[in-house]
Amino acid sequence: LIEVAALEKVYGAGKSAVQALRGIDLTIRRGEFVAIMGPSGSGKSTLMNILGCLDQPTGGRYRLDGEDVSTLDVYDLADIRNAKIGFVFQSFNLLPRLSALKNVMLPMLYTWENKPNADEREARAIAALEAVGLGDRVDHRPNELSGGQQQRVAIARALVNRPPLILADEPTGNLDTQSGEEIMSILHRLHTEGATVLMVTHSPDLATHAERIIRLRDGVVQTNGAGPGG
Amino acid sequence: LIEVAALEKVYGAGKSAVQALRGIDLTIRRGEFVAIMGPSGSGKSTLMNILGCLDQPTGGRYRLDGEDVSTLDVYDLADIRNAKIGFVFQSFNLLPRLSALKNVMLPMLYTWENKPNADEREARAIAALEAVGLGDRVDHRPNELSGGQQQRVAIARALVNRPPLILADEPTGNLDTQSGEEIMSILHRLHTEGATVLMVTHSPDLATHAERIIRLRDGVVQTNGAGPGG
Ligand SMILES: Nc1ncnc2c1ncn2[C@@H]1O[C@H](COP(=O)(O)OP(=O)(O)OP(=O)(O)O)[C@@H](O)[C@H]1O
Ligand SMILES: Nc1ncnc2c1ncn2[C@@H]1O[C@H](COP(=O)(O)OP(=O)(O)OP(=O)(O)O)[C@@H](O)[C@H]1O
Ligand SMILES: [Mg+2]
Ligand SMILES: [Mg+2]
Repeated sequence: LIEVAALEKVYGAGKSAVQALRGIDLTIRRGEFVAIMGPSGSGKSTLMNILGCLDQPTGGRYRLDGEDVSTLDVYDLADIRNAKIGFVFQSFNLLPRLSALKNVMLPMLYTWENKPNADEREARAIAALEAVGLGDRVDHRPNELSGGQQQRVAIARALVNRPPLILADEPTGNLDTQSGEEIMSILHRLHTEGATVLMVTHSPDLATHAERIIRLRDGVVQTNGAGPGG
Repeated sequence: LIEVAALEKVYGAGKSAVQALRGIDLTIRRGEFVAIMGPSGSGKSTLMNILGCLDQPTGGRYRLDGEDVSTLDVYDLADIRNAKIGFVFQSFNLLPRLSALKNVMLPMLYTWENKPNADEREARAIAALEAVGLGDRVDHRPNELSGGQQQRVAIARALVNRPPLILADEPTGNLDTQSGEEIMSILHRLHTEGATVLMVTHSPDLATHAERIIRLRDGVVQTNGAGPGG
């Protein structure tokens, strides 16, 4: 359950200040599948970074699961990010010196409850890479992978812990239509199993997979979409 | 004029060798507008890097403007890249410590004939950034820009010297439909003015802007497209 009220984010100060978010109001219920669309530069990644507890707003309020995120300390936030949220970054953010396999195994190192042992971590990472069609690329490092393959490693890493909240920032921008549809069916499956999915996309076709489409423009919500939350 | 015969590219060796290109035959005439499509991992970026003189094939031959590229030395290749080719990279490759403006000014430093002075370089870079809708972001560094804005800086940088050969590797993957169409109209205008354009894209809609579509699959040309060259 995500509740955002009058959310603001300003970068910089004075004459060169950029108002990336200018008062966002949003409610997303547990288990929803929401697409976020809007022009380049309209604030989508900025919003996702705040929802993913990777950045702080400069105004307004964000409650996640009923908790005001601004009251949480650094350790609580790290806990939430590791245990509750799977984030697919627009620019992938893979560790360049680790193989695809090691990159995907990383989130499992930070789980405190029921931490899997090394063999199990490896087995689950391999399964996650096979699910995105990269079973034969597990030992490649990011610079030995195509753009779309790097994007799929980022997806596998975000999903390997089966997080209850999935934030996917343009997960198919570097993928052909078929690979993009395969990723969508993975997201669908996780959604049917109970995950809440927020997906930024520029593709109107892929947005139709969601139950609800939110459109941003110049840092505000332009349309809040039909659907249970809106 | 691009002539490619039996082009091969193998990464690595032995058991883990990857045959990224397995014998590509292609002819592209001056002034053509060609779209290159194919599944993720099929060899598109590998082919583009060889055509852009950024990488060497491991087999076969590449003639550019009648010259066998494998006979050219390091200086000739650098000359060709700077004077003749504008490359839009799939992962942008912007210099992180330079502003958008300085990034776009960079290619003009390397032109030997008719090198513009500093004021003219700055004026042309500003014009290029305005053409892609970033006139108000010229002093931002890459990490102060959205994903699609970074992509547009990469596009502006590739085009600022008005090169005769434009290689664009998925130039609109991070752009909304409208921004993508604006980029396509820039490519169209340069094409009408005489440029040869090769564009990798995953979007069937954008591919229709080209005169000819080449499809790769597993490192070979699957279809060579209708049109003057093929
Ligand atoms: N340095 C490398 N070492 C080993 N394999 C590599 C290397 N670079 C690329 N590859 C492999 O070569 C193949 C082709 O890569 P390429 O980047 O050309 O694909 P692509 O068609 O551009 O894909 P995408 O649409 O995902 O960008 C891929 O299967 C990739 O894993
Ligand atoms: N560190 C920063 N400093 C200054 N401005 C910034 C910074 N980061 C982002 N911006 C600006 O904030 C605005 C919103 O950026 P954001 O990354 O959220 O856009 P977006 O909707 O994700 O766009 P895209 O579709 O291109 O990825 C942009 O106009 C951008 O220039
Ligand atoms: Mg973004
Ligand atoms: Mg590629």
